[in-house]
Amino acid sequence: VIETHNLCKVYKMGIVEVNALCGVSITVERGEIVSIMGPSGSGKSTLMNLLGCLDRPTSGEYYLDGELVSNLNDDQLAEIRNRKVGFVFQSFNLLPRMTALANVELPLRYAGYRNGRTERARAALEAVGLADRIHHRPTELSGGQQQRVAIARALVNDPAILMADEPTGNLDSKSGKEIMELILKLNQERGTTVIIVTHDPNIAAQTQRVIRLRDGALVEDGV
Amino acid sequence: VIETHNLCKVYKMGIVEVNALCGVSITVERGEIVSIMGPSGSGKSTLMNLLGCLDRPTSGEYYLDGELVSNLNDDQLAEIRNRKVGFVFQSFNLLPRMTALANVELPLRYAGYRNGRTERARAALEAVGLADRIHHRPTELSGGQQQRVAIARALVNDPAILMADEPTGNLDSKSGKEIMELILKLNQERGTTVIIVTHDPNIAAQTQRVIRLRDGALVEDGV
Ligand SMILES: Nc1ncnc2c1ncn2[C@@H]1O[C@H](COP(=O)(O)OP(=O)(O)OP(=O)(O)O)[C@@H](O)[C@H]1O
Ligand SMILES: Nc1ncnc2c1ncn2[C@@H]1O[C@H](COP(=O)(O)OP(=O)(O)OP(=O)(O)O)[C@@H](O)[C@H]1O
Ligand SMILES: [Mg+2]
Ligand SMILES: [Mg+2]
Repeated sequence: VIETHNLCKVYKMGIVEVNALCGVSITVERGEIVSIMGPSGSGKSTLMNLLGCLDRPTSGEYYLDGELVSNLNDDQLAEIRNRKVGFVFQSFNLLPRMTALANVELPLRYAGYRNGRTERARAALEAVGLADRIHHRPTELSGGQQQRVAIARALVNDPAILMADEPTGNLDSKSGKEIMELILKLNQERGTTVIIVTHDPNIAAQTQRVIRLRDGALVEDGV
Repeated sequence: VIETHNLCKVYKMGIVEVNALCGVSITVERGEIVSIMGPSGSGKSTLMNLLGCLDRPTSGEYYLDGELVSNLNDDQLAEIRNRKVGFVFQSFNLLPRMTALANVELPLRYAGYRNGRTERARAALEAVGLADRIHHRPTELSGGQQQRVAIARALVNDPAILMADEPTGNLDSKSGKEIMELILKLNQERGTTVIIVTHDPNIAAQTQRVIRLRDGALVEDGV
């Protein structure tokens, strides 16, 4: 379902060029659950942003469901993103002036749901253990609670593909375990394709395959 | 050096009251290195904000270096904070329009350094492995790099007390190890008092004592 050929991303800062990603070719089958690991700064979030259609590569091709997406314009990318991908950002990206409930309802609005949004959002927040925090705004939540709101928001639309950038970094081991059980259940019961960036070997051990990056390049791809 | 009696923090949200912290009494000796652990939402960051003089308790007393600080006004709190505490925030709190170098120089300005600020800031960034990223702004840095800038900023002033709220949550195990070595070295060579909130038992194992919270209350305090 995901196929990249020689993906590269170069950030330009004035005359300086940062090669964040170089020649990355990976394939992810429908229904697979894979993890991406690598040192801080090795290009994991950069790769996730390309896979999640949040950014365009500097060179290389990216096929999503057989469709070339690496050269689409912003509107076309946004439309694919909203329809197919649930994305958990490394820094959550919650809207600060909306409650947890309103934040989680947002993708349902964009998807055109007229009824039942509040119930679905509430159920998603319950699934991540935040039933009693739904009316809190992000600044009224702990770090791990904000992370769980971001996870609930990514899942509320039942996406075909879940991409999570370090989803348990702010969670204690018990909460992290509950989140992984939730993700594994979606993968096993609904066939959701899952890509998780993680620094935690315990999380990676629960996925089928580990893709390793170092200095922007692929160094390992296997079980 | 740190002594609290029955510290409580209640957040008021309209008519709802959230008891984030209740009756916490702890003591930290000068030169000790302790960790604080507990489930997501158990009150760790709330406690750290009180200890770091970033907030005032609803009730209870807090003595820092024998001085009652729990009833000081904002200016007095800020003055104590800048002079004695280096604080690493769970969400980094970097200034988005300044470079990493400028962010790390900031505490030196507040402390009144006229010369050598840039060299000290550069050295701090080098110590956390970011020598080649000093002119990047936060949005031009990876999550783990932003975390390390926040750590460098907390250390650049040689504070008597380092308080770090989950300083390795976004770091791979190698970078996390390097940061811990840096912190342990400060503790052993300069007698810096260190309090680390962490979800990582590997980090906690390297401290002298673990303070555990659950639902805002102290449940364990020992080795
Ligand atoms: N401004 C606020 N208003 C209302 N409730 C708040 C506010 N800030 C925090 N809380 C609540 O207080 C409790 C403790 O929050 P705190 O941030 O101290 O938790 P924590 O132990 O640091 O959690 P984590 O490990 O997830 O970072 C949480 O349940 C949170 O929802
Ligand atoms: N907008 C940008 N401009 C310039 N350089 C950037 C920009 N964004 C990221 N970088 C650089 O690209 C490299 C890869 O960044 P990326 O965020 O993908 O790393 P990462 O693997 O996710 O790291 P972490 O584990 O710390 O989150 C880093 O060295 C970073 O400094
Ligand atoms: Mg990242
Ligand atoms: Mg916290």
